[in-house]
Amino acid sequence: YLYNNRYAGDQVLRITPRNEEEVQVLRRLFQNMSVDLWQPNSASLIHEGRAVDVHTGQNGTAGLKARLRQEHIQHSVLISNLQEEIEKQTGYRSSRKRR
Amino acid sequence: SEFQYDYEVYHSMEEIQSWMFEMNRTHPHMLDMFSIGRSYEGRPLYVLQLGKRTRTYKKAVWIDCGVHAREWIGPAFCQWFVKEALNSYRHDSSMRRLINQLTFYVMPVFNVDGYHYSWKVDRFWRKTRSKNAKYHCRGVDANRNWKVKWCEEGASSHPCDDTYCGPYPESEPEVKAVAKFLRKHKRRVKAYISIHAYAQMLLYPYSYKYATIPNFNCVETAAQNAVSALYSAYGVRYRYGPASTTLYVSSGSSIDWAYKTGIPYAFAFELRDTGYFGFLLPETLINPTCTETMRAVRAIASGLLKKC
Repeated sequence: YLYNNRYAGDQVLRITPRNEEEVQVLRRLFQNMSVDLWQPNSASLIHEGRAVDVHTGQNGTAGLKARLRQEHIQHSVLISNLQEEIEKQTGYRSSRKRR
Repeated sequence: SEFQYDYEVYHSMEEIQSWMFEMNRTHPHMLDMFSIGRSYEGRPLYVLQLGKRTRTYKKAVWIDCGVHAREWIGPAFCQWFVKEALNSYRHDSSMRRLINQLTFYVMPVFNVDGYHYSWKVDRFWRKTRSKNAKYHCRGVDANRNWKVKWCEEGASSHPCDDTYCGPYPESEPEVKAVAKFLRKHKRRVKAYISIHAYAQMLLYPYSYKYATIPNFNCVETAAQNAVSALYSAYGVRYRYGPASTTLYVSSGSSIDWAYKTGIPYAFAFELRDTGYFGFLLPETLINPTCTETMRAVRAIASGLLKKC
């Protein structure tokens, strides 16, 4: 496995804060959680109506989703298994190598 | 034997460096390869100078790719640009005109340490790989480390943050080397282009403030032409405008520094996509993404040969 399979089960969620209150909730949330923000690249840059793409680890995804549901913040799953996407991204190469 | 290089897959740092040496060896009249310094971990910072050698004064375009390590489509585009420029020189008169009348400085991988690290250890690494004596976290955001409104809004002073601005401006040897080169050649360099991902945007100054640049009309026109050219390839729509309003406010960015240094056209591309794959853009999309971006960069370069 690429990267020793470290991204197995990791996901990328898309969250769209609809108002300033949700923006503040997200900023507070991400100050205390170790997540990998893809877009924007800092919690301080989260704005109302702007999509937030966040990479969460296998262990943190359920908790983050639960918290988002609790706060009634809209979210969707962009990438449901990051390891699979990584394998696909350069899968062509490894198959070539195997060949 | 004919040098076979697959431009439609992502390549490691070592492969990209070998490719540069090979292109330099096989195109002595069109390409010149040199190093502008060394990275934090001691890797050479190679630049390819593309263009017909002449004694006369020529305007120049600077293109850097891979400022942020995980944005792999950037280095793929820089390699694609060089390959296309060389391959189309003979049969494409407008490309020939660009290469004859302009010099292109192309830096396929700006953040060589980070790119290598993103291949080997952490696919989603963003920053450089410099060490901080007091913190265990490594790396500086190379696009928050330029000496322009350094470390203010949109940047972080905490070494563990992804937008860490660094201990001082140009603290990163990679940033210092490029800044030094551009300062030295600023009379000739008329356009600065930095390739990032993802969001499908074309951004120009200012990033650090909500204000209109003095040559707004010319830059806005150049951006409009660029995104129209890009759209003409596959119908992909890019948003464009000042970075502060189109994306967000951020200080210490390379396009603001280039503009402040006197380079009249400074752009940052955010290439595909808008989040479906994000940083994991599949290799099958390298060709269309690079083809459309090539049209946009050519449009910007062509604009330099006209008066505005």
